[in-house]
Amino acid sequence: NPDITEERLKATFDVDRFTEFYHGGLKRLKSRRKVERYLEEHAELRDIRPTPFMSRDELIDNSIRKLAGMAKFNEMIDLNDIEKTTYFLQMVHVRDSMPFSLHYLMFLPVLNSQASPEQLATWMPLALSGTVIGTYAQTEMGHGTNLSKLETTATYDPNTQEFILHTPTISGAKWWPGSLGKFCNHAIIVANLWTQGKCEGPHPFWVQIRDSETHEALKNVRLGDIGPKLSLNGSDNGYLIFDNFRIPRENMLMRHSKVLPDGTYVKPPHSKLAYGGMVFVRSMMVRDIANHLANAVTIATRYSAVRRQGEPVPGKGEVKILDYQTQQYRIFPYIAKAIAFRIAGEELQVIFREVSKQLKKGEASQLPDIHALSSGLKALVTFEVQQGIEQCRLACGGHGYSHASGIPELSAFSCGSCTYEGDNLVLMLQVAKYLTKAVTSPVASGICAYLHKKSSALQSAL
Amino acid sequence: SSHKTYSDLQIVQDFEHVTRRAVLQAMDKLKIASGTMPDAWNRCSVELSKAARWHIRLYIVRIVLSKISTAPEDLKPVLRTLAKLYIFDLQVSNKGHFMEEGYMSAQQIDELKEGIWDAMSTIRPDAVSIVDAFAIHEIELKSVLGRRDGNVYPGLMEWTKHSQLNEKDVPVAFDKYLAPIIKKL
Repeated sequence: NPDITEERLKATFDVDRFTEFYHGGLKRLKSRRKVERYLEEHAELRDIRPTPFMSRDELIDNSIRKLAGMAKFNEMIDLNDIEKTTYFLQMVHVRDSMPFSLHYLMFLPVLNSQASPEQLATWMPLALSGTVIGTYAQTEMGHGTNLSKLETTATYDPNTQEFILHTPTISGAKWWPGSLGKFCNHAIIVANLWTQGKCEGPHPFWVQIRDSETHEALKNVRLGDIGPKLSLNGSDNGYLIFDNFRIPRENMLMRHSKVLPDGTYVKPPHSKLAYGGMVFVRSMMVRDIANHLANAVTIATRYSAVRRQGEPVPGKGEVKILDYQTQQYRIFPYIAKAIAFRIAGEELQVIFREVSKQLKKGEASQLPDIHALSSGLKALVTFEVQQGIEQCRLACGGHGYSHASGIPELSAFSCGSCTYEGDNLVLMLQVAKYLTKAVTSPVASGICAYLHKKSSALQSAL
Repeated sequence: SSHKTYSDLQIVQDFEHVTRRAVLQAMDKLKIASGTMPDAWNRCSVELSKAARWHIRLYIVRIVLSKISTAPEDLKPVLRTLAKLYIFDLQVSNKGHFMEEGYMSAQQIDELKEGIWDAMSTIRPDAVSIVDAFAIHEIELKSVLGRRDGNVYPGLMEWTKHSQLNEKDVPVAFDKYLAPIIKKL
C-alpha cells in the first residue's frame, strides 16, 4: 500500500534499534523472533479460521486442538525461560485463553514460590508433564480481595492427619474463570486454615479435583461452568464446591508456614510471604496489558495512515485521517502511554526478581513496597489501557466496532484485567494504606522518600 | 524555562510536589475524620485512592525518564518526545492539581499545552514507524485494519469469506420466520 510505504520512508530513527530497545535487547528480540518463525512454520498451531467467527464450543475445541498438538512442540516450553514460554503460549492462543493458561501463568509460579523443596520434587514433574492440569482458586462467589474473609475452610484432623476442605455456603463456592470447572484436574485452593481450634488465616493447598484418567469429578467435589464471559472463552468459567473433602496433611503448601502432624501451626517468618505469587502475576500483567495497548495503537495508527477522509482543499484529494490533529490527539498520547507502561512493567519485573532473591534468603523488608507498587501499577495501567483501547476503537471509526479490526477482542480482554487479580479500586486503597504507613513512619526511603521531603520551590521552575 | 528546556529533574520535582500534596491532604482528612467517625477510612476513600494514583503516576514518570536517559543516543530524541507527550498531557489533564495554591500558573499550563502540540507534530512523521517498532506479529495482532501491508480494504473482503452467513444467499432464519409472514401479506 503506497500510503503506508510513504509513512515508513519518513522515519527519523532506526526502527530496528527502537525494536531492540523496546524488547529489552537483541537477545530477547532474537528469542521472540524464533518463536514467531516457529509459529509460521507450524500451521497446526494456528487458528483454522478467525476466532471471532467461532461459537464458544468451537473456540474451546480450537484451543484444545492446539493444546493437544503442543505436546509435540515441548521444545518451546521451557520453565527456565519463562519469557520465551509465555510468548509461545501467547502466540498460539493469543487472547482466547485455553485450559492451560492459568496452569502456566499462576499454578506453576505459585507452586514454585509456595511449595517446599520436597513438595516441588514430587509435584513439579507431574505439573510439567501435562498429567496435571492446574489452576489457582482463591476467589469465591462472595469474596474477592478480602482474603481474610474467605469462607472455604481447611480444618486439620490430627487423627487421620488430613485437612477437611469445606464450602459452608453457596457464596463460599470457589469461582475462577480460568478453567476451574471443566478442564483442570488439580487446583491450588486458598482456604482459611483451622487447626487446634484456631483459625490461622488463608493458606494454599494442592488439591486434586478430578480423576486423572476418567477426568470425572472426585467424590465430595462439585464443579462446573457458570457460563460465557465477555472474553477469554477458550477457558471455562468455573465454580467449585467442597463437601467435607479430605486431603493429606502434606498437601498444604509448606514453604513458609507448616502444620505439624500433631496439628501445631508453624508461622511463616514474614506475614506477607504468601503474597509473592500475586506480586509475580501482577508484575507480568502490567507488561502484558501494556502490550494490548501497543496492539491497539498499532492498529489505529496504521489504519489512520491508509484511511482518507475529507477534502480540506477542494480538488487536492482526500487527506489521511492521521493528518488531523484530533486523530493524532486520540492516538499519540496512547502510543506514549504504551511505551511508558511497558517500561514500568519491565522495571517491576526487575524489582520482583531482586525481591525474590532476597526472599529466598529470608529477607522480606522490601515485600510491602513491591506489593503496593505492583498493586497500584496493575490498577492504574489496566484502567488507562482500557481507556486507550476505546480511543483507538473510536479512531478506527465504524470499522473499530467490527471484529475485523481486532479492537473488540483487545477491549474485551483488557477490561477483565480491571477486576481480576484484585479489583482496581481495592488495590488503590491498599496502596493508600501503605502510603499512610510511609507518611507516619519516622523515615521513608525508596519510592516513598519524596513524602518526607519539602517542596524545593514554592512554584514550578517551568 | 520553556517546555523545551523543562528538565527531567524539574518534572520529577513537580510531580513529587503534587503527589505529596495529594497524599498529605488525604491523610489530614483521614486524621480529622478518625477522631469523630468510626467509618473514617470509608469516608476518605475517594481522596485516598486518588492520592494512591498520584503515587503510581509519579513512579511511572520517574522510571520512564530514568530509562530513557539510558537509551541509545540516536533513539533519545524520539523517546523523549514521546515521554514529554505522556507527561505534559498528564499535567494538562490534571492541571487543577498543579495549579493549587499557585504552584503553577495558567501561563505555565499554556506552555505545557504548546509542548503537547509540538510533540504531536514531531511524532506525526514517525508515527507508523514507532508502532512498527513494537514489532507485533500479525498472528498476535489479529487485525485486518492494522495489517502491516496496509491493504485494509482487500483484507476486509477476504475476511467476509469466513462469515457463515455468506454460506447461503438467503439466511435460514429468513426462510423460517420472515418468509411465511411476508407471503401472507
